[in-house]
Amino acid sequence: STVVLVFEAPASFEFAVRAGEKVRVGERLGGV
Amino acid sequence: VADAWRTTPTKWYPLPWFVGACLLVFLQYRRNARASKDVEVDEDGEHVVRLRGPWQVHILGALPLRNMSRIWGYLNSLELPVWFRPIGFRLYAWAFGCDLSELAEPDLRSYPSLGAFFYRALKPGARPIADAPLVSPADGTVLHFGMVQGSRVEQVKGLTYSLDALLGVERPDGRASTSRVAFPERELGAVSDEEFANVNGIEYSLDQLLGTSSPSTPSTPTETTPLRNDFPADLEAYQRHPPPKRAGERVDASVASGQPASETVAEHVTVARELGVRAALDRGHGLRPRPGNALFFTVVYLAPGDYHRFHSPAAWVVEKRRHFTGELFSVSPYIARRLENLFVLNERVALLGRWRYGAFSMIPVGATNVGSIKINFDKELRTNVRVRRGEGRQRPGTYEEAVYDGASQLLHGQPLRQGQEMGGFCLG
Repeated sequence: STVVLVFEAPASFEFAVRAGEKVRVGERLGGV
Repeated sequence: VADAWRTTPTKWYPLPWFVGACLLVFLQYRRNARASKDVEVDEDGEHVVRLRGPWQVHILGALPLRNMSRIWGYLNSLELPVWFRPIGFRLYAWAFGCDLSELAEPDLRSYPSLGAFFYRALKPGARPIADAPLVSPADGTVLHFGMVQGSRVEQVKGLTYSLDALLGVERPDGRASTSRVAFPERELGAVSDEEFANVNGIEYSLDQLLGTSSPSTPSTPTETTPLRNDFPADLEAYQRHPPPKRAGERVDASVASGQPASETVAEHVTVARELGVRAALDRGHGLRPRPGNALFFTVVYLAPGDYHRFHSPAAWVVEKRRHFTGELFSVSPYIARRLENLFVLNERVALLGRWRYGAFSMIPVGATNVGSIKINFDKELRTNVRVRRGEGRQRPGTYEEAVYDGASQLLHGQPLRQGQEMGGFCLG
């Protein structure tokens, strides 16, 4: 199964992950 | 000829199974090849999504995936003998890399079936929430992420799908976007207490807006005219007596669970603070980024051994839910790299709302082995249901919509704190 997020954020928003990286609930995905 | 017809003996023998399978694939391929030549838009002008990809995809397309999923779910709901459970679940944990030390219920005999074990909860504190605007909603692997270009979302490098097809296009009779309120001319981040909102020309503090003001709060509205005739009255009434639930109105899970209204309001106020005044009030915003903003996406893939409940990735308000029945293709990275429009073809529940920066949506997408999606605050949602004989199957791209307006009169939607459990995926 898969969870897709689509969201609006300031253009300066940056992801803090890489494709293929393992993540767990609550870990930082990104920020402004 | 007549004699030969009468006297020649008939000899029956079984056809090899693969001859039948090849015939099925050929028929499916020819049907899709013919269909893909058709115009990509149906009579309502809605974008129609077709099955496209290499031959593996057409074999999948020919299989009765939904029935297979329901049979898989039925088998995994069968009660296991108590003596077998510890052995069986340890074997499953070993095969799929589950961490048994973080189970909320460590006694493996208490899980009656594999389906119950699959939907296991974790003990409190097993997943600390990072201090960041956006955190991962689930355990898994980040399949892809990036900025939405135009209205196309990248599935993997080189494969894109339509955002409208994923979330559903606002219906022509869609609800008008609700009233907007005038805001101070600066980008709102987290709102501190002394923050004021200039609403229709009247200065209100956040406490005033949310009805949590104590008489000593210095800021008083500069005029006596109410903010919006329904707003403060809502709040005072809401503070004292949560509104009686009208028959059939969605019950607010937190209130239904016996949680006193004051706690519910306090929770909603917490979320409102994290949202900031703009997002707390500005509903029905839709996916049109404000100047200086952009739309982003990220996709988290949950493997069979992962913890399969999902949590709120931010403080946000869910305004509505759209349930798209669809296929149940596997969503493994192998298929995601080959099957175009995978997330638009599959059964999914699009949760639409807003967070501090504007529009926010979260879309759990089902797959063959986990076709059922549960949303804790939506008891009426049913996914992966059998299409009864004679009932027309929902056309691809259409959806059933539910609005959570009644969940909180304060925020007109279901408020969620960051990290709060929202629901999960079940087998079958």
